[in-house]
Amino acid sequence: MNSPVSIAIHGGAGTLIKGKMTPEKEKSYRETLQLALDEGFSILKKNGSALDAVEKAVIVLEDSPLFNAGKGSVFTADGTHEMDAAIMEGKDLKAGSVSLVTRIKNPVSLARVIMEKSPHVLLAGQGAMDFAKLHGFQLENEDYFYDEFRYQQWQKIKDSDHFQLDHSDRKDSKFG
Amino acid sequence: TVGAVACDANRNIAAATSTGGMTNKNWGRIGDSPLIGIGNYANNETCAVSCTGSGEFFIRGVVAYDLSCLIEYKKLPLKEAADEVIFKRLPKLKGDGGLIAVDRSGNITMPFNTEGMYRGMRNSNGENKIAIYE
Repeated sequence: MNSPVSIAIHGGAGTLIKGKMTPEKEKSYRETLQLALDEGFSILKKNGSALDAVEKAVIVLEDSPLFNAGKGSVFTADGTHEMDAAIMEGKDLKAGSVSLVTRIKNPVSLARVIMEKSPHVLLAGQGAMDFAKLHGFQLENEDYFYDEFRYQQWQKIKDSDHFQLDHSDRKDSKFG
Repeated sequence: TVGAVACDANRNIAAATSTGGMTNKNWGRIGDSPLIGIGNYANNETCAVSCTGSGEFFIRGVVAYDLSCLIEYKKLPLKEAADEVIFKRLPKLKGDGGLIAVDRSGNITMPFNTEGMYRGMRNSNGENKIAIYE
């Protein structure tokens, strides 16, 4: 390698903080986090780009039901899943982002395609969905995003004005 | 919310962030994650950063770009700049959360000011850490 390479990742806890989860659950979290790190790092080790590495690491986390992104996305007030993602490279300040999309397996990859194949930085909602279809993104069934734990999280505050951040048990009325 | 930042062998850096939002959100609410300069930013001259936390406060604080500016204009080291943002500036807005950031020398910092943060880092010096913070 020409110079040192490094990668870091983060994931919210989905209200499960250390000390409140079973050893089995903690093991699952650790294994998924390690897999994301390893997949990203293996790209860097082969002289791949930082852009490829961060996209791959996030895809691993999006594909897990444990984290609030992609497959593990929480429920909206309407019982749907709305996802947001962004990606940016430091070399030339290129950026792409997507908001309020549904049924997209890996929103981070859609953000990257927006960066690389559109003149825009942020696409949202139905327009972003149309763009995704145009570029061959497959839509998953709603069942793909169903998770019993997330569903029960939603049931606790459904039909209220409360909303809840994924890393907190609080039910603040305005800012999560 | 999940995210990643990386520095490659050509000393280019990048950031990615993805979220499923907040439970029971409505009205088309979006947080900081898809907003460039707020929850995600990368600039080879400063750092790559991905944020997680209460999105409304990150939007008000323009957090990711604020970190980059502290490095660019105030010449702060990565860790010092990130600590300034998470432990001083964000609390002034009554916001909570954290970030991960890397610079083109491969330095990593991962500050946060709230519970339930999951973190991981790996580099070519052999460091490989996973941490779940209370």
